[in-house]
Amino acid sequence: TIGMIAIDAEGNIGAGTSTNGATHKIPGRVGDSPIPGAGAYADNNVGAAAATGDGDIMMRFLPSFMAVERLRNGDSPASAAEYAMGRIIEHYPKFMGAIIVADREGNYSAACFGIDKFPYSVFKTGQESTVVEYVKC
Amino acid sequence: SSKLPVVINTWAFTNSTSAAWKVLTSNEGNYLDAIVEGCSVCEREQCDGTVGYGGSPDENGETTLDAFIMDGATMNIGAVAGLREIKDAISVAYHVLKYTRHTMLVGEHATEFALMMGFKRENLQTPKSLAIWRDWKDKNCQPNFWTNVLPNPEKSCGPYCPNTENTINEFWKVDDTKNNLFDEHNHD
Repeated sequence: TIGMIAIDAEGNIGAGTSTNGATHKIPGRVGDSPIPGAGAYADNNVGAAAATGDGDIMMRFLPSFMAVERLRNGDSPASAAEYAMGRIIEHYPKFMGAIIVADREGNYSAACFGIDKFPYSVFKTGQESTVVEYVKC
Repeated sequence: SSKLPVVINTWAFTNSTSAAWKVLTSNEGNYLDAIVEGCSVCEREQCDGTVGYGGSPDENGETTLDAFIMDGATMNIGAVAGLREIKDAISVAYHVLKYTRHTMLVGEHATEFALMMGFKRENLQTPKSLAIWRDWKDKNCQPNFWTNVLPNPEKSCGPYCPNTENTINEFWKVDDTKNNLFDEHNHD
């Protein structure tokens, strides 16, 4: 899955996902990617988030919505990302997933669980090209 | 903010990030167009086999696509789920956002909507996805996502039926000591 956040110079925020889902899924199964608040969420007043991983689990916790709401309550992107992952891990300690979070100012972070490290790609003002950043899970 | 604009996406799918940035900063479109172009690049490039056609075959060997786009200015959303035989999932989702008052369309009806919007019906199966599916069938359909069914899904392919004998010891339990079925190469 790809999950993406784009914020323009005026602070307009978009979020999106695209995926072919889980390999060997039961026909008809849909993961978190198209579910509002699960795969991604955006609110110009606050920020946005996009998640990736085990969609059967993630869609039960709406981690992207959760992260955006934490931003609304004053969390940093890093804290919001970690909180959203933490809510899942409480119940599913073998879960695999990750989330990227950006606030409306352009600050961003990520959190992950179940793999060693999670790569995410960033293109921001002042950069010549896309940079891959990592967060340790 | 001096930190804007910015594009961020999951995984090291850098061509998608760059494509979205180009749209965002060159007056080729707005922030939603940037999302569509960025994700479309991944669909065309079949990023890691987890995006686009020819990846993640289901138990019947078919690839279906899910996509979502949200406008943070209006809270409008377009989404498709279980989209069949259309390659441009994120673009179809954007059409749901732009040209309907709905939020999500699914399955064959989402395909019909896409055809009406001018998209082309195409086979999403590729030789690679067919090989992945055949290999899985040859391994007695392992791993799979079934539980508490007969025959034992950890040993046999379907078709399955519910294990209704209601004897707890006879239920096939998911082995929690095994690794998750999801990893860097198999994810939503």
